[in-house]
Amino acid sequence: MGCYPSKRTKETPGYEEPTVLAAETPFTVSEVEALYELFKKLSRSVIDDGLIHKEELQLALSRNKNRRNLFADRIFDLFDVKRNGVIEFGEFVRSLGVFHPNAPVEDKIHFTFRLYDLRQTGFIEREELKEMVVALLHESDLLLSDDVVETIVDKTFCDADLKGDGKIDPEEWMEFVSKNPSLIKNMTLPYLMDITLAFPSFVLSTEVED
Amino acid sequence: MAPVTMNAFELISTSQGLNLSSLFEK
Repeated sequence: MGCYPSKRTKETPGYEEPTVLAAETPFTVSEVEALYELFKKLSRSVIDDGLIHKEELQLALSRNKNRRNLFADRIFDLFDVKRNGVIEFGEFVRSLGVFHPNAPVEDKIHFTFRLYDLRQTGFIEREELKEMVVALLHESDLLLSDDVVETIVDKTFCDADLKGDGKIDPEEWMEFVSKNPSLIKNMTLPYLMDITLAFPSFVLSTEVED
Repeated sequence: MAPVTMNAFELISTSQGLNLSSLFEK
């Protein structure tokens, strides 16, 4: 490679060195390099520019880039840390780090809180909870009467809002998830433990030892 | 199914949009 920047650095905006990302996340250097293969695949699915656009994440998560999905939108918003409308490689790896089986549970709980705090007020409000339930029902083509939805939302909100002030704060959320650990089941991706097996092509070209 | 006893957050967590394992499916 000599004194020239690597091809990846030149070609991919926002590319960050795997050694740097590995030092900040639960991933090894090899795993970060494998994630780069996944990132490349996702980032060229609609617009081939080395960045993940909202439609590309939407396509990967819901198989339909045109059907808006509230939750895929929220995932995109949290991954897009710089808030510039695209997910860069570093943002992708750092965000996925939270989903690693070895990532701290507190990080997973914090991530879900931010995910469900739709309007970023620092609280999960009843209205937001209802909006998410309605979105989920719509996505799943499930029909429940408004009365039933209200009952589900009321009961859940009552259980989580320990202080009874009409909103769920981060402390209450932590307590609620501790009592209902299944709520963060989707925050752990076993795939991330063997990502190098899923995307082995980099192994032949890696130059850095873990 | 007994919807009134459901935990709303549990219901939400089943969303396909939150199922990031689909990123790894080929």
